[in-house]
Amino acid sequence: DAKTENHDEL
Amino acid sequence: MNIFRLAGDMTHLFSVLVLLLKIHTIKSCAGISLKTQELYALVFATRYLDIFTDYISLYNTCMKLIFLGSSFSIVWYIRRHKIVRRSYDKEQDTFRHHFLILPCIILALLINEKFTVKEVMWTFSLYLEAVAILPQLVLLQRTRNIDNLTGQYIFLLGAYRSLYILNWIYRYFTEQHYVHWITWISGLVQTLLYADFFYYYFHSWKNNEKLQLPA
Repeated sequence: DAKTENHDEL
Repeated sequence: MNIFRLAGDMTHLFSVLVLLLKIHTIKSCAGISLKTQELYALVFATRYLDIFTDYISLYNTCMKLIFLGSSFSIVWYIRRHKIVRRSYDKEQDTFRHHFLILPCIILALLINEKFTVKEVMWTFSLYLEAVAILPQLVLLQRTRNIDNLTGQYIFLLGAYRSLYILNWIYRYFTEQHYVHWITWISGLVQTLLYADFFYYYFHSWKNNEKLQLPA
């Protein structure tokens, strides 16, 4: 899903 | 968010603040490699391209702004500040960091999770971050003596990536589909580069003597 696509880590 | 990642981000934040504090208060960048700082500014610039397009959280956006602001202001201080720039050791800081950038670009074009501009730039920033410390470590080998703040800066920088490795292990076991081999391998390489520095840092701290790196 889009969430894992976006890298949520710095 | 887990405790390892939060601790890692705080350690990373603290490392750049220690460096900014050092440069701002004693108006000196002795022992600091401008090349490493430029590489870090490039890492953040290429990694946070999505800062205005993908909103993840207030924390995420704030931290990105802080890292971008601090890394570019450190580069500005060393390059432009009339007092600080005099203490920059141009002759010793000779690592040809351009030789690091090109292989990282090529590798990012070859090995990435998705062949889009944003993703390739993000992957490039990961590879570059893994090797960005090299000019600084080479400079330390050359100048031999490490003042406390520089030693703490490098120690914190290495510690942040080690904490991130714990974060990746934690996320692997707690979130299904959380697999990012590229991140994990480049993060591991990065931490290993600090390994020998940690060894000497720990021993000098244990024997309570000045930190000296072998020639």
